[in-house]
Amino acid sequence: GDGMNVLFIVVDDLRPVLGCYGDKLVKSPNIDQLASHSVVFSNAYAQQAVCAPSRVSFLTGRRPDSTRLYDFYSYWRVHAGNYSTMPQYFKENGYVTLSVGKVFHPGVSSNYSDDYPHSWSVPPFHPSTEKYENDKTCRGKDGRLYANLVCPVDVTEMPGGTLPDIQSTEEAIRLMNVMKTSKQKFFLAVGYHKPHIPLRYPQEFLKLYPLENITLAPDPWVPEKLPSVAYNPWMDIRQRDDVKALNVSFPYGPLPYDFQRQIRQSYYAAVSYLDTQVGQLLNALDDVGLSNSTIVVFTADHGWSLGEHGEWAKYSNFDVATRVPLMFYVPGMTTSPVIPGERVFPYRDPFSHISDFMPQGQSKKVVELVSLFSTLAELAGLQVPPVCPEPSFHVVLCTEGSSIVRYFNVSEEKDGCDDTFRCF
Amino acid sequence: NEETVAFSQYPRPADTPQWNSDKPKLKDIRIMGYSMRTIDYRYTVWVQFNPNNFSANFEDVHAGELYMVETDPNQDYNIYNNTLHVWFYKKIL
Repeated sequence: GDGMNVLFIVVDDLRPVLGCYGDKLVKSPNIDQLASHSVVFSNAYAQQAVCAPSRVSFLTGRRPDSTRLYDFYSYWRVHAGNYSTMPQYFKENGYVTLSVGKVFHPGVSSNYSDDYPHSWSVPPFHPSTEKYENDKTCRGKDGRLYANLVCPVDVTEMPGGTLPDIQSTEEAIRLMNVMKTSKQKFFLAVGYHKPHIPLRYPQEFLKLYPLENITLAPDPWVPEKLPSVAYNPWMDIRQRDDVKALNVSFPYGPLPYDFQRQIRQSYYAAVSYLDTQVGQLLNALDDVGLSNSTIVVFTADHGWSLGEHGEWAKYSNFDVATRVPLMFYVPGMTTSPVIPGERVFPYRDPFSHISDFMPQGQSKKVVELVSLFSTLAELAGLQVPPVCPEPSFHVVLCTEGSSIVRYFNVSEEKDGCDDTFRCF
Repeated sequence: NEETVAFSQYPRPADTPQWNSDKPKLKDIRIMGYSMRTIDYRYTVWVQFNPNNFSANFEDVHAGELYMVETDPNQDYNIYNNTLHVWFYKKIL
């Protein structure tokens, strides 16, 4: 991948509810198509199951105990150490680095600037409709507008007549065209908001998941021997108007079973909506003729509990909250180079596409997001940052996660996987 | 085929759930849950944490979790306190 472009796609609160991870209910044909040309890690974990700490960790290649960010209220360069970031490193190595949507967590933890200009060549793009994300835009049964958790919408009725992720895809495609013309190598990071709450998505995606097909989590109770300190009382969803109206007891609930199924239904619908955005983005990569010279990384900042252990949201150490999808498409490495002009990522419509997912390479190795920095440096042919000493607060460039490129050759894996469903 | 390990962590303000348990501010963190995962198990200890000097005290364990992937993939049966797994500690520690 020496000198290749990098398209880094990071999704907010996406657990591996994807066809390529063996989920039989979800419709995710575009992400599955990406997986069919990629090496897919089935045991990838975040360092902390909450947005800002996880993102600062994988973008600096340092663990939370080194960034000293466990909440949302400090900026590592001031609070812990002036650590270089992954985009900054690419920028210092001749790349144009670009941020679209939610890559760093906005606010204090990225210096109210997404760490620009350190990390990015131009000011990061944020969708103009991001500011309405928590407004009362969800139409209730009474026709009034609420700030609900479950929020299928008519996009034409939304402020600005669109949604943040749709705007992010449009901007990312525009930037790819600019980069194509300028012939500069680029590191383009695209951060999608959904399926982060509120589960606000175009209402037509509900048709993919009739409520009668939606079950409860396999274990929707608080485990008997779960230490109380380990339990996450899902405060953020309790503040949503539809959940508030249920008057659920604190801390253990439970939510009414019917509403639990509605949340799961909308999470799946939001994932399919996200899949269409990723599909348009990758289709555009074909359009500009860069699919053969661009590494694509697809991952998430952490997972999300969908009722397992009586929990919702992230905020815990459970696998459902920490495990993430992680896949790397490297032309000529994870897939043979395509004939110029041939499409690698033709858009697939989840409403009509019949899943025909064929795994390319599934690694069962247990890996961590903190390894992303060194892995991408190696794939792009840059010098891999050195391993950090203990402690490393004074070290600007080093990483606490080693590169996982050595696991890309799945055929060497003792129990590598060639049958997705059996593996997952 | 060396075994690979993933480390995660999560902070808590108290031993029992309260309004800020999900997202405690740094100054309110009193406990840190450190998890170690391999292909076979997830082992977690919730230890005392001092937000003033960022130190975790592994001598002061508030609670523990141990789940074996093969027999309990959904992590519903915490066997941390089962005497049977003393051998397990010897193996991993």
